[in-house]
Amino acid sequence: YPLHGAVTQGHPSMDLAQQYLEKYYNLKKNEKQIFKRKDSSPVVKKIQEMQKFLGLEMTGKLDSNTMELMHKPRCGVPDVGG
Amino acid sequence: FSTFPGSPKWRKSHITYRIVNYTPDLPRQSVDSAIEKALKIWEEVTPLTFSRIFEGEADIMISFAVGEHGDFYPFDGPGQSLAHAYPPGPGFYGDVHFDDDEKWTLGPSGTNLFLVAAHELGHSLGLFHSNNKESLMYPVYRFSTSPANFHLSHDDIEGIQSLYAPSPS
Repeated sequence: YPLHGAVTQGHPSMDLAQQYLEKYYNLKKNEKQIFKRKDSSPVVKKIQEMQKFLGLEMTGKLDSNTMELMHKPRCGVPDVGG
Repeated sequence: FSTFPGSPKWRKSHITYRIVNYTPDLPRQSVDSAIEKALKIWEEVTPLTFSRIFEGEADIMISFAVGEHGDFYPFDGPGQSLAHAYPPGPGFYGDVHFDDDEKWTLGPSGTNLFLVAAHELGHSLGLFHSNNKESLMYPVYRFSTSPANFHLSHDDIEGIQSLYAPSPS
């Protein structure tokens, strides 16, 4: 899997990431479809954007630090303007 | 720090607020006091003053709600999204909504109402999220300091003063 070796399609981590990016990082519907394709570079960019904003290492992967932060409670206002 | 697109802000220095309803998690007096304290931290560093009204439309309408609650941003049950608020402006702008599926507390357990209120009121005054982890306006909740000793970070103060100037005192 191009995002992270340990994460597969339909995995709860993937669902959380998709929801998180959609809700707080303006992931659009056409970009969501990319989760189902092999070329995930726009999603990797979104993950990097999120990691940069939240002060994480910009790996573009759903690593443990990123997943940990995504599970934390937070403000519902998106981090990027819509 | 950052501000909302177009940097909306209140064009007056006296702002009204109204607590529309209460969470069952805390006594009403505790909610009133947490909101008052949260407003005070912004009042101390700007020329802004706040007064409470009990009926009619206030600039900042504060409410507790669960799930879908009349805007396009339904709450999501316990965890993750704790609250949201709108930037300054008429109508629903400036308003603060707390997710009442959270366990609201005044201590380190559950979700501290004062800290979340202070963050959300930052949005009501025009601050957007900060990527500075020490800032109150960082989007992820953390209970790192006793609310009794709470201080805004330099980032928060610079941000709010970029919109409203420093406190005259």
